[in-house]
Amino acid sequence: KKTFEGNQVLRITAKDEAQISLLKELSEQEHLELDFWREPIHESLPVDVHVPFHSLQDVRAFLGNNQIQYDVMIMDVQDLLDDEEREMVKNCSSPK
Amino acid sequence: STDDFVYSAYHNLNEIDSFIDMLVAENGNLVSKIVIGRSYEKRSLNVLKFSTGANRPGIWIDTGIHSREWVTQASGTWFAKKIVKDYKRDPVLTDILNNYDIFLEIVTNPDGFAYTHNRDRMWRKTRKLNPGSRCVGVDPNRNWDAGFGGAGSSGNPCSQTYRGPRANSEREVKAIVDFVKSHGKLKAFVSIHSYSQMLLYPYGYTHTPAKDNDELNKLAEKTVSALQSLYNTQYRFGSIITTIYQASGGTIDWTYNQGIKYSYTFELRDTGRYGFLLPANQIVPTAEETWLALMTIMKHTRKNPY
Repeated sequence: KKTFEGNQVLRITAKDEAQISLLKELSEQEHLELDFWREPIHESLPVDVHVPFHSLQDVRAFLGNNQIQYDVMIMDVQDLLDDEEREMVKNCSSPK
Repeated sequence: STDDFVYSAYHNLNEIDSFIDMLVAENGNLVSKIVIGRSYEKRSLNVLKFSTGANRPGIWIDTGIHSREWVTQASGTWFAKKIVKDYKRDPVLTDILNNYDIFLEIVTNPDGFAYTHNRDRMWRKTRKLNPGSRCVGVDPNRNWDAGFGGAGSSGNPCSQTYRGPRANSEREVKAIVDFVKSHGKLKAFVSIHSYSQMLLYPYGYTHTPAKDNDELNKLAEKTVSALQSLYNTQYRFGSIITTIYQASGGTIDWTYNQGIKYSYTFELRDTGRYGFLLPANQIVPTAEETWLALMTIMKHTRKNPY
């Protein structure tokens, strides 16, 4: 089963079309294995991106260097999944 | 029974299939299960049919076409129970059901959904192997024969929006296409996704407004305010291409082009900071507010036969 320890989801706020274009370029960097939960579309809409731990440093550097504002929406994806799993086990209704 | 099913928790495919069979067994006079086909990995594609008479026009609702959007399958389960609970109690729903059938496909992408439980919680697409590629799966919301292959979908099997080798190449999509065509009298089609709190109508593949754009926009406005009335969840609404982006091969563009005027896509909540990992304690509030929206669309469909 795939796990997501250390992965984060960043909520990015682009301030203009130029920054949206930069984020679209970022989304094409396949080696970073980014998973855009909300695509870069328009500066009026937030961009949410799930960043694997191994790409965090590169992505943060890219955003910093381009003064693209972001904050951390999910600090550790695996923590949330563990909570979700615990909830499910607690409520598991085994098939009749 | 479905009375003690825990609607405020996420469930796996077996539990939802069990729920479906229990609901049918408990309400044989109102509910039946139709298997409209089989997925790539041969799982049955189950559709609940709520009907009070023969040869009725129909309303279609589907959830879970993108497998990781768990709040949608969970909401679909809640909708199913709501329909059987409210029939003959809620006069608006009773009037709708006395004139229209309701079809509800809760797990529209079962292979992907099973994979989110067993292997990768973040899986979105189908699980079909792509010949010649190490990447698996097709985006079932880019595989429809409406602007197929245009901008707003990808030809790269490794992309999350990979359109597939041709329109309707995905069995999960083809099964619905065949059902819609054979039924021939669907009057509303609602496909439910998450997340970003939007209500969208055609088109996504072209800037040309739908011929019913004004009516669809007015109904969307009413629908969104009905949804917002419960927990003040803010929604945007509009055509796909003007509200978010160009998306080709999308479900409701195809259903609209089939003549199903009231074709809508929902993007359900995340009002906080969870995205696809919406906590289970938000399932029921999400389903409750969305139900008010669905009732608005179904009531309008009932009052405006065409």
